[in-house]
Amino acid sequence: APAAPPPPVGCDDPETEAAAEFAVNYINDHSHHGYKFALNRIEQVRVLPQGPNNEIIFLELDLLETTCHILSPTPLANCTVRSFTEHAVEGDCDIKLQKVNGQLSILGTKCHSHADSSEDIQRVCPDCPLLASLNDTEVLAAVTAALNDYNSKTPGAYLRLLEIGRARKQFHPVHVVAVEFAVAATNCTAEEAKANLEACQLLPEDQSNFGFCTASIVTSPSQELQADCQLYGHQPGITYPHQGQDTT
Amino acid sequence: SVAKRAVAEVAQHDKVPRPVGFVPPPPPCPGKIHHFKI
Repeated sequence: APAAPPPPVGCDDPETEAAAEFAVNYINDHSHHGYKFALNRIEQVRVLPQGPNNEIIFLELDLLETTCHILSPTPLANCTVRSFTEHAVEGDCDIKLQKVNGQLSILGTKCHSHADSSEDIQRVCPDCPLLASLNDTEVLAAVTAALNDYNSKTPGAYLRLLEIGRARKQFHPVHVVAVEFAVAATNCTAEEAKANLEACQLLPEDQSNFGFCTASIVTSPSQELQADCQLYGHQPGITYPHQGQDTT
Repeated sequence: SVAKRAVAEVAQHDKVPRPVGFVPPPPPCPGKIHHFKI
């Protein structure tokens, strides 16, 4: 009698979860913009046997944006997924993998992301700020003001904008623009940059020379600016061993 | 003319009764939601 076909592979099977984790790490490692994404749900899995110990795996994954910028050294496992009320962003990915003798490799990925609808957020949280366009005039002004403010008050390296990651606007009860952006340290101080900005060069691409800023600007009823930047080299919770220090 | 056949009734009679306490297996996909569904 012919052998019975193998039972269908389930989305919650350990092998599928392992393939999904491998795929999410690959996607984050090969992304250079925005934030790290975390697995939310495995939507579909299909396995095509190719021969002994060789199979092709197709995965459909539902991902969610985390608060970790893609340049952050924080491991994905320690990154917090954005809450629904922060105007969550979802990623949908189709991935093709190969598994040979238990070893996974990626053959192709195709992802696109989209934010949750504003109506959904407002239904649950009417006062929550909503995502704004990254090239919105108020957003650009807020990022410039925040970076200038931070650079003028900080004696360390002059920071330059790498990219704006997120922006949200709220109109009631106060008018607030909240922004998040990635920065890179230069070889200048703020004073040197004021004298000759062109001469300020980005430091060599070391992870500790990148950083991340959050800022909020209230324009009504009164003006108020709060900006905070953190270089990843000095990120709390991550220990960077010094010379001679036990690195266990 | 079209003759009506009692297919549904026959199928009902052929149905094997499930043992007491039987829990159907979960659908293989989609998987569990780790955080929340948008």
